[in-house]
Amino acid sequence: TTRTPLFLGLDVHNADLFPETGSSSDVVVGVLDTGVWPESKSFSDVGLGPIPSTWRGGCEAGTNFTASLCNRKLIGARFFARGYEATMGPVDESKESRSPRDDDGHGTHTSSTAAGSVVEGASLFGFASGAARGMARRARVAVYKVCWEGGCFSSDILAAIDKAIDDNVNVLSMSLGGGTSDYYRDSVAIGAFAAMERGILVSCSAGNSGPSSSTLSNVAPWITTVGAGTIDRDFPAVAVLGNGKNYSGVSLFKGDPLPDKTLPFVYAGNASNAANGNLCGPGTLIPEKVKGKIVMCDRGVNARVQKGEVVKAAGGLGMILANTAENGEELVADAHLLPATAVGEKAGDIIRHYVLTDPNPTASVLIRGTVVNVQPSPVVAAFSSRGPNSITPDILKPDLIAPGVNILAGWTGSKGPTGLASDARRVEFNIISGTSMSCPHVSGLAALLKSVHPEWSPAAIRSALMTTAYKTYKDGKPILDVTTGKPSTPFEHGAGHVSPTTAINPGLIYDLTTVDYLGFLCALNYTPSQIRSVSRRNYTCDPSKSYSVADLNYPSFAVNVDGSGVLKYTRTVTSVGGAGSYSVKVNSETTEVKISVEPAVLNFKEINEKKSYTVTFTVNSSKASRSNSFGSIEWSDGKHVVASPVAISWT
Amino acid sequence: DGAQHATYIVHMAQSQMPSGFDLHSLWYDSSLRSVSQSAQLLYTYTNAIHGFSTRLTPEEADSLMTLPGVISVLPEHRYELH
Repeated sequence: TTRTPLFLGLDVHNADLFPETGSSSDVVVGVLDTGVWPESKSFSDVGLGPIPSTWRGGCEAGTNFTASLCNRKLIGARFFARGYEATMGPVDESKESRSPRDDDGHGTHTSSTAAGSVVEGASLFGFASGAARGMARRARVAVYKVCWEGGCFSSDILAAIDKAIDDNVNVLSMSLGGGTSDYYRDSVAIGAFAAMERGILVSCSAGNSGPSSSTLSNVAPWITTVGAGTIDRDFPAVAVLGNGKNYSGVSLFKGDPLPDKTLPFVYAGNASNAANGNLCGPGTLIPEKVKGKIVMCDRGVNARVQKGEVVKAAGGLGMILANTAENGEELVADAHLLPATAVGEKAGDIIRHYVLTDPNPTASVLIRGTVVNVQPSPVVAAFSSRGPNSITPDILKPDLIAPGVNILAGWTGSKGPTGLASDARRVEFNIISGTSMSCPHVSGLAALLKSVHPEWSPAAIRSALMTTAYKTYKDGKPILDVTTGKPSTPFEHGAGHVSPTTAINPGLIYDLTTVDYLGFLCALNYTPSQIRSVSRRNYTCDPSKSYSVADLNYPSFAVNVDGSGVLKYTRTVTSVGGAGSYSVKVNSETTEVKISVEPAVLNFKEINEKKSYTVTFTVNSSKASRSNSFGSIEWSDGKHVVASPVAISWT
Repeated sequence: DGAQHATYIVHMAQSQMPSGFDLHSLWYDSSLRSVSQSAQLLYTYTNAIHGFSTRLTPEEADSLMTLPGVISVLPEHRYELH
């Protein structure tokens, strides 16, 4: 990617933090996705040493893919189609390759984000130009193609995880989800449990069903669940109206500009015979009413880029695409097929009023290119799925957020940047958005941490990424949620935005073992059969023990209270930063919830020493059901800050 | 008839494999044989889960569930890219 390494502090002055020694190139990131375009420069292996001796994976040949396409960067490439084909019939080889080859682009984008090699002069039509690199640019990549045109089927996903464990990957990156079902029914959760037991960190996308609450995917506590935020880069494109007003939007259109005057302007809803003609769906625009004009479309139902395709096919010269209340002011840029700009809800409402009331509405679109140092950033993306955790409300999810809006990374040579069949353009890099993009950022950062701390468990790595995540901008103001324009909460940003340069040295970590997770399953009152489905073992919960989800040594707190009451939680921290005296600081945003911690000081004499503390939440009054209050618990020795978010919900 | 079939993920209790089998996959295949003449093993799993995936009718899935060593027979799930 370009810009996000700088945004995350991974640029040169932090190179000492992540020594590019042998270990940094011995970590293998496994990516379950749509495969890989091996010719992408992001998979150059220049400067990489021999394949790690621990590696047991391989390269599978198939349509348009020979084993020789692998190298010392792309060290593994497998594909899994039996489950897909059993349900959907044979892979349609006219559309996609029955091989690890990525004919979609998504898998090349995510795997190059996580661990792509440095590529100088990368850009999409000149947008977002710079040196592209993965988060762990010296890590190795192994791709497991499990997603096909018709979706990603769990029997294939399990087979890929089965193989990735055999192959000995260190990190698994899965930018996919399937709604919310109990862990013992969720193949991603089940496969991730097995991977976790082998010391593999599993990083997953939180889902793009925001801004509604309780929309998260991949919430198993042994998975690192990643939401999406913006970075400090934008692609402004101005909507110019005939009344002299201008409104800022975004666009990645590259091509002949519109003439230097405003053009007749029409609202799609008035140029269609369809009830929802305002959405610019296929075949819904009347060419006679659209030809030679700028068309205003509303977001929703069909893909944004398809709306542009529909306007162009009907003879429109340009498009102004307006957000709805659901997307608010979030601006996701697209490589439209015609001059187009996407504007936020507020501007959209004003522009719609103009086009519907002005007797002779005219408009134009001015593409402005790339701007950086955009503030405030990060802002939580509207589409980023949010908590509370609908499967286990007592586990706070998402865990954290990472860059997921307008991310440039590698792309397939089979499809254009819009992914539309009519898009004959071919690009090496593309700019797309989603928690699919934030997940591999964290996968790559986890690989970086693993290369520096090979002895750390997946839970320790996730803990380091969470307790060092930031929740405020440099000026101390809280991170905003684009949906509301107000501060986001831990239900949106989890522990905050990932900060690799501090995660490398977190001071204390909250560790978790398989037995802890088995205790968690007992706390859920799982039957022996359900525990066996998840853990592949005959585990008997101790009848004399009272298990509680609250006992899971998680680096964050989700407290669900019925009315008022006193709740106690115990946590155990391990000193990975060596000796030190840590003092606690608690914060609660409301006096109705008092947070106290005993002891208030933890003195560590040596590295890897463990100490426990107890948190008491005293909730003094009962609030309306489903209301929330937030706070934090921070330990500091003056050098490290080990922060945990607290979310309190009245049930 | 194909319309009735669906893919199922079958979790097995590995430790309950009868002594007469050398390989789990042979045990799985034998279990499958006892509920369906035509069903094939799509995949056998050893790390992610202990078990296999296969195409069955709902009735065959119910019958499989009654066999010794079968922990669960769950319908396949379709996931989407985020």
